[in-house]
Amino acid sequence: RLQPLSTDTFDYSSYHNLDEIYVFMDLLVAENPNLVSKLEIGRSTENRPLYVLKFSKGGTNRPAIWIDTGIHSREWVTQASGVWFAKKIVQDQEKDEGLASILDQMDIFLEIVTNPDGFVFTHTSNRMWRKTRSKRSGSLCVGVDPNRNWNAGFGGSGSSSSPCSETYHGPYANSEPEVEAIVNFVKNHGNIKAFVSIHSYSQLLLYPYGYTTTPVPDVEELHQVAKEAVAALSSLYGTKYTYGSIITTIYQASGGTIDWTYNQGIKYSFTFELRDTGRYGFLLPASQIVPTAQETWLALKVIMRHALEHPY
Amino acid sequence: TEDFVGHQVLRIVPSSDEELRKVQELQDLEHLQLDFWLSPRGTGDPVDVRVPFPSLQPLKVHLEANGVPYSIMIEDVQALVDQEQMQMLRQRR
Repeated sequence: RLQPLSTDTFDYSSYHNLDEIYVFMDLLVAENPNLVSKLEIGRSTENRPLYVLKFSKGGTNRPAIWIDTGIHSREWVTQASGVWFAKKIVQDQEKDEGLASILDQMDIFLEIVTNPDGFVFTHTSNRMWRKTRSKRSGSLCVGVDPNRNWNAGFGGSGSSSSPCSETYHGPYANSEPEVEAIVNFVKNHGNIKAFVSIHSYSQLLLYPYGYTTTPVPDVEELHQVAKEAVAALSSLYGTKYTYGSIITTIYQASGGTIDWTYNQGIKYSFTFELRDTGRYGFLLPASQIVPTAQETWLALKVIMRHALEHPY
Repeated sequence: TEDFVGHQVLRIVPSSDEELRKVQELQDLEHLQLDFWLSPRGTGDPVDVRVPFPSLQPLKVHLEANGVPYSIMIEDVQALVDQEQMQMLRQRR
């Protein structure tokens, strides 16, 4: 197999397996040593490295923005969009005034493949695999839903105690090393100001909470940010998005990522559900990767800029 | 490798609380091995469910018997998976 020689020759309009994405990350770091570095924040259940790209113009422990893609492994457009975002940050770091001002004061962390075991499994054995690949004694069923494994209403309604369920919350909060790695990273960093977790599909931009109907104290501000982000996203291709809190917009979901991050004090916590409206679901054609990433990037920039301009 | 030959994805849009309840009940029918791509949210919101081939007929009968309308979102999941694989192989070459 031919490996891309540079991130310029990488094919962003095609889906890639884990090895190819990890090669891309190494190329990006090698090409941009003054901006991009690769951190290993932990190991997965099957001992794969959990990599995060750090985009930084220097300084120590600057306020930061976190973006993750691919926590649900079958949502391939998310990992593919993560790759595109990484290249976009490098390309636009100087020519896009808004991004430049963000990077002047903040770092961006991007975890492109948050659930590498599951992602490999979707490429090798079961395209529809969603969960992690952890095993439980006493059950033949494998995996935990990493978006029900966080310590925010853990084990409550909207998650399942059955290891065979797609929404199995796991034996205890942070039982999954993929989740624990992020928890440790966020706590150790201590200065993350915006946290965006990207899923697919159904075209939503959501903010906390998912585990309780009690609105977050910052509901009005988050609602307004979501409104502006969705407007920016829709301006490119007219893609229609709905926005609101998780529990009021979709359903109760306990143990979710951004409920935990919000409770940790990260006010600007959002989660996306990328395209599609109901033709392909998780099998979104590769031709839609770049348009999806492009429109999502516009929304991400609104969130990042808001975090920059509204320090707390 | 898991194959999805004959699997369909059905789109159900419950238009009343009664229909919504019927669709929610499907989540408990473990023997059908349904894979909810979009779980039930509320009336008017789509529910997408991947149905293995052996469960297609019983599920459709169940929906029709309860007057719950549905449409076929993906006729054959494996055909789309194959297309995706072909596209990846072509790009690599």
